[in-house]
Amino acid sequence: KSIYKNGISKRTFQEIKEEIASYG
Amino acid sequence: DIAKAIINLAVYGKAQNRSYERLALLVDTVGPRLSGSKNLEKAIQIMYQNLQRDGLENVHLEPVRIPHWERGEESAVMLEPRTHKIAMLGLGSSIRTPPEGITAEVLVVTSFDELQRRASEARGKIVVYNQPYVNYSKTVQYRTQGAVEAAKVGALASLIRSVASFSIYSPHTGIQEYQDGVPKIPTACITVEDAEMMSRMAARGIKIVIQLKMVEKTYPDADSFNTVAEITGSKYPEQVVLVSGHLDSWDVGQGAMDDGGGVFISWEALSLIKDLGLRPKRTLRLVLWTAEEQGGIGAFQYYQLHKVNVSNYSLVMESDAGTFLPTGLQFTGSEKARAIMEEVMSLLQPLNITQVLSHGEGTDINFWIQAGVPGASLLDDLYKYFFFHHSYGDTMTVMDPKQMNVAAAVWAVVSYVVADMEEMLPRS
Repeated sequence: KSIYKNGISKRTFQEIKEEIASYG
Repeated sequence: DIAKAIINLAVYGKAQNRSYERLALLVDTVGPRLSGSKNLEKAIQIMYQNLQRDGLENVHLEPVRIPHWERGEESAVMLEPRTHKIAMLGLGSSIRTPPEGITAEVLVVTSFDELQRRASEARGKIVVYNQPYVNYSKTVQYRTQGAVEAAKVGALASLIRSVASFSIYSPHTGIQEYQDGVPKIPTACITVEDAEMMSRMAARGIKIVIQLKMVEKTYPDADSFNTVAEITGSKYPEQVVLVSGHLDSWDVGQGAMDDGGGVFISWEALSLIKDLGLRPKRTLRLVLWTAEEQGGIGAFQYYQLHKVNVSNYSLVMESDAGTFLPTGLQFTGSEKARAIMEEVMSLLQPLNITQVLSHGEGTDINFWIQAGVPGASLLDDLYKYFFFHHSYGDTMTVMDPKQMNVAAAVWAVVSYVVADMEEMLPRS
């Protein structure tokens, strides 16, 4: 399941950046 | 390149001007949509059919109870020092005057402080507030509290300078509040021009007398609905990104800008995503609020009903500040979430709209934001917005299809990307 509320993200910010960049 | 695909479809492709045309059809057909009015319920039924016909999913109406106040005949005439008909608009929930009206001398003040200082002069008078426009949130206090503060010092009625950044003799309306234990007095807004004129007259020591007549009526609460439609999530369907605007309006103009624009760019966001055959991992939920102008009444009942799932809301979005050319996205959330939103907004570089500003908010989504859910709202030219807000000028004539296309593209990219990311927006 994806992480929400006060949970701990399983991803680094860099990974999230790359995920978002993939939409561009 | 999903972001580019959404932008191309909305701004340059076959979806161009669709939200503008849809909005024009509704507001030309129904007109203004005051809480409790038949117009509003007609608009809700039309939108229910529109959303079904558009092929969106889980289209349904969620019943709520909303206030029902109606404007009647109203007039204000300055009898002294000369006869002058004053353009006015009674404020929502205002009581009526006696049938013969209220004829009284005027006390003009420019602030609550001045009213306090001159309280002994206010008894038996009509208080006119000529408060300068600072910004909406500061200045609206005079509209919402003007009657109570005037009644506390014995005034018979209050007339408040319209909360507007610019005026061409255009009165604005809006909601106002009474307070338990304080006598209720009729209250209305007048134009900036008349407030300033009476202020000048008073400064010269001229006596001003006004005859005010208002035949407003408050009815029992009425039945209404929040209108809901979705694109169900492919992977985490129970998790939600909520995108919204409010379908009710004041009873002047067409309610095209407030908040027809927000409603139709929110619908357009789902239409664009559906047209591209996209289905985000999370559910994208469109909610068209009812009775926002009375203080988020429909939205509060939605929150009460759905707050049990608050941890499943990744982002709540409301456009209720105009859909002129957006200058950025306002956002409220943790620093981590803000950093992520800055990345999302960078996808809008082709439109050169990438700013993430603070104070994401909306009357209808603030309940969720206060419960910790990240919130976003569209920022555009607020100075222009308050020319027309809550006035007869709020019509399709102020709307611009090209600007709505861009606003819809921003709204669609943000809502889709956040709904499709592998993780929800962080809250810590």
